[in-house]
Amino acid sequence: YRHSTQYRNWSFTPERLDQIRTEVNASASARVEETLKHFFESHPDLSREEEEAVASKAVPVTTHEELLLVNYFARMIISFAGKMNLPTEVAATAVAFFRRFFLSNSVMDLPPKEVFHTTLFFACKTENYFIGVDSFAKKAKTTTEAVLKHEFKLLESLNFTLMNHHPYKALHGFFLDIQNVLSGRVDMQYMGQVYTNCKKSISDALLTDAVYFFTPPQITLAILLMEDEALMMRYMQLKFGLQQDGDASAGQPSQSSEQQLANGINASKLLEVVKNCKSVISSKIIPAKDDAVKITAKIHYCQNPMAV
Amino acid sequence: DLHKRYVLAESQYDDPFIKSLQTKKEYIASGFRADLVYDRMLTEAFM
Amino acid sequence: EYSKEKKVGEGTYAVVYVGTKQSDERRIAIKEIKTSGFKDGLDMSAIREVKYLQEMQHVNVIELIDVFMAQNNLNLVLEFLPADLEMIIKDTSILFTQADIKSWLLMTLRGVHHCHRNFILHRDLKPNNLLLALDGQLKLADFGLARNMGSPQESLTSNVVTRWYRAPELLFGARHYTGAVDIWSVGIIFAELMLRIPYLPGKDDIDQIDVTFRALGTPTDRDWPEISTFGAYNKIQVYPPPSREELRRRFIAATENALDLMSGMLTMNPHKRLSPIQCLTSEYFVELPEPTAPSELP
Repeated sequence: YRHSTQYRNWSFTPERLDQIRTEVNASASARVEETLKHFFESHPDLSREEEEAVASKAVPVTTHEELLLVNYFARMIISFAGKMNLPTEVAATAVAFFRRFFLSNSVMDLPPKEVFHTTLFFACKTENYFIGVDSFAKKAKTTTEAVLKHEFKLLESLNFTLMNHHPYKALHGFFLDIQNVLSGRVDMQYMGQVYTNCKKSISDALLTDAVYFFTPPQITLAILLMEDEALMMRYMQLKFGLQQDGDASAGQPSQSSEQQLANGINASKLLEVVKNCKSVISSKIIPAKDDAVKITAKIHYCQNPMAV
Repeated sequence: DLHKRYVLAESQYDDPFIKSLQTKKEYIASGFRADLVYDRMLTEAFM
Repeated sequence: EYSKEKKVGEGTYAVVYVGTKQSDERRIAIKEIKTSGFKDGLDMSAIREVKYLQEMQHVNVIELIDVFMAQNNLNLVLEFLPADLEMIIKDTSILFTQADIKSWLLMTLRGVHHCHRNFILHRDLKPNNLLLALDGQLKLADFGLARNMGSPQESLTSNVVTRWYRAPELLFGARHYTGAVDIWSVGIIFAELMLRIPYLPGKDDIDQIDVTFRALGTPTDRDWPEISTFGAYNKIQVYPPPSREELRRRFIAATENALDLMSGMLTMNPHKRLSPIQCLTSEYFVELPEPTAPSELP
């Protein structure tokens, strides 16, 4: 994972991520201001009322508003992918591509709607789920031009890094390992239900910034912790030697061979990381449609002041 | 990797989906191996 | 940052130039991917090359140095590799020894092992995709057909690997294959290195099945369970597997360990075919002669 482009290019601290978004927003806002300045200069015959109307409606969106809009459309990608019966990993990759695109592009320069289908189609290709563009456009009720128009820009914005490690495979891995470590102590039908619930929660987690702060297995463990804390804690005790009070039990003479294997991991530190991840996932923002409409309107007026 | 953080214990796993594939003739003939699937998932979990 | 100095090749989807990286004067190859004329946008081969080469850094896998867009074309900057194994095999003025073969095979297997431990299938291994650097290192190249190992629910296309190097399960249309297909290709390459001519050169896809089984014997349900499931199986000729003596006569210079390794890589049943680790740890690589140091290779 350390060698992967996902780790090398798309892992950030919260502070760095904020800084990136602020910079992108500032740069786009400056362009919007310039556009508006140019607009006023080229329309000297506007009345004061008209000028004030433009000044109040054609306002650059804030960093937070950008994030709300991106997340709104990212959420739509998942539901749209579901309607098109696309595999889970394709939807997850599309969300990853979409959100990463807006770490180097502002919604003010390119509204999310314009790259919505592009990211989905590109994700299909990247995940070996090739659908011809004609067929895709027909199913998505759009045009082939709309699908392909920003493909190169997307590729550049992704820094040409296309491999994604999603938490789904890690979930399957932990599903297996829990069975081994808690052999005979867990009901398999219950485990199946836990697996199904966690899979849905992973899709939600992909819409948060947890994907930038934590590794896929850490996200999986956080979701397992949210789904069944007792099960997870028991697993961590047996697997990583976590003591019941949350401390690692390294050094205890009667560790199982599993714990010996896992002794490369500081169990209490892992738990701390997983809990942090859990809190990031839990504080997800679900943007309301009204907010998305208002932000989209602002962008529209910024790009088309005359529309005001 | 000499110090994998997991033991591949195929006999311990109750994975109905994978088990069902193991019995399908086209999968057997193709060379499909459940242990390779398990190994990949466990690698992703412990990477 | 990069200069394109000379065009050295052109294919269906790319033009290859040799050039220089300005900052350190490193010799490079630039693969300029054609983007016009592909109605589905960026070509899948280009996507695959970028996707997988970005994730791998290994001495026996070609290095993707950089990627950039210019004039609406995608450009892959790759390390410059002036030769390939096919050139060496075909050029009868080049003499090579068993130690040389061992060295090339070792490097090939190391590259394949690295791909497989990253869960990547190459799916087009053949001598002209095994490129040779100036320092003698052999590198896997052309990842245009590569993909992730299939998830259990996925069906893969069997229409991969160049015909002569295609594993029997692919010839039969298998859709749930594994890295064993790459190992088969390496086994054929090993044979070709020893013979210096293509080992199983089928004229077309149907003939390839016949050529393969005539040389290595027709598998049965006993040694390859459920092979009779494949539709094409019932139409094939039955040939006996070659005896060890026949293999010795065909591969005159090969040691017993070499024949064991080659046979292991060319086992019909993909379940029983050797894995990269089994190949790399085989007796062949620890018996004399030692593999030639890459810098000493022809």
